[in-house]
Amino acid sequence: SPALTIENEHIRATFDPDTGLLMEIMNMNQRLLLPVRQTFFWYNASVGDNESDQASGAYIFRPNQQKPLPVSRWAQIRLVKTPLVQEVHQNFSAWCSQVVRLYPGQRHLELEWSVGPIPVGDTWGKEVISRFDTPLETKGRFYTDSNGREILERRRDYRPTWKLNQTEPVAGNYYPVNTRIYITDGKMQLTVLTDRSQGGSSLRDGSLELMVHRRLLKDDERGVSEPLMENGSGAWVRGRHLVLLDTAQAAAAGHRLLAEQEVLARSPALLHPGPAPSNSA
Amino acid sequence: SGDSAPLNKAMAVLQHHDAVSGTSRQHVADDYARQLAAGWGSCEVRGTGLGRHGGGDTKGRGRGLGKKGQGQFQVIVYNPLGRKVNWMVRLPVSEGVFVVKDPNGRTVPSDVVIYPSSDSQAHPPELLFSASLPALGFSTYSVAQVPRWKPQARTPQPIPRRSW
Repeated sequence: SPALTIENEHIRATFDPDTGLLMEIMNMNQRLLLPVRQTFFWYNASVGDNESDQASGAYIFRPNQQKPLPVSRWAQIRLVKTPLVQEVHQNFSAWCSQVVRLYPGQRHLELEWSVGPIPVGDTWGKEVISRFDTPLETKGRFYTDSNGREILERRRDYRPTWKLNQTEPVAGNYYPVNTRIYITDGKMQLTVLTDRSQGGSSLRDGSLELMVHRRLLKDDERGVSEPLMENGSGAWVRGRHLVLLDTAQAAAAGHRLLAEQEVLARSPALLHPGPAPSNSA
Repeated sequence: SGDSAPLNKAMAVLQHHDAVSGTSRQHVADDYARQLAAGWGSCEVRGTGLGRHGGGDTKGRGRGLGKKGQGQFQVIVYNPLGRKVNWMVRLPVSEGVFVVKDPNGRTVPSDVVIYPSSDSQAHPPELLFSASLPALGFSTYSVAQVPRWKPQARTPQPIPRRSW
């Protein structure tokens, strides 16, 4: 069946009809087309191994293998199209779903993900990521922000201030992402804005990942003496990733303005009918 | 009336790295959430009666707006940015048709999106409309539910055929 698309005058997202996954993003203004495969994976949390008895926990991220496992290889999808919004609802599993949303005039894709309660009946702690895979030749480099202001260049298995002996190929390449992470080949740039601080990395050229939720079964011996095992309302988390595709030159203007809108968000209030205070600057 | 001091105090307590990064025991995390919720609650203007569950219940705040007899409400949206923005307002409503007017009384395009999901509680219908917000200011939109149109039994008039 034909590929499924949602688009407005600035951006088009195309979904694979067989898997239901996002497979391509096009910036209509710049005529940029980038194959982007986005889906969810989970790292099996370490409980200690023969190299180190360090377990993954509230203070420590340490997967027990480099390769994350897919939540699902495909998503069941539903399309909602109205004059004011176009949405693709993706259902990956009973505990992982996402809505890819596009409003008229919007220059970014909104990915509203919902994860949880993460099942741990198999006695494995899980650390769930959203991963974007593209053919961009990024030469081991990616970029993360520091508190929404300075953008820092990150290089895989490298530290600028000392000679790194990398012992944790995954966790040793994870960095704090307060508002955005991006990858670029010097010509095209894929930027993902977050609505909260998350861990993020680029473990392979052209790939970008953000950790969205965790549920662990063992304490990491750093003082909490309790595993990071949400049982209450925190077991279920919903958030948004805003995805921008642009030329490397034009990208900063886009993500800086959008990040401001994200962190200085509008606030609605609902009121009984009555004399409406008209709008006021 | 609302009071934001408790929320300020809660936010001050939650500057601790345990609150920011979740490196605390569960009961501590729960207490952080309790302080935030209490602070947030005291900010709310109570008794607007817009919730689905009747006037006093603030838990349902905003859910299922437009219940019978409460088919009118106003939405004030504040924009903290130093520049004008357009923002798609999404409000959970009971099904129905709504008319949305901007601060100048002009009707703005709106939509009620009904989700094809089995569990309507998880995905209640949503009223969408685009709000235009001034820099560092607010706009007030009025929303009114249009009474459901009851089709009067009437014989359909034959449509005069036009020759194309």
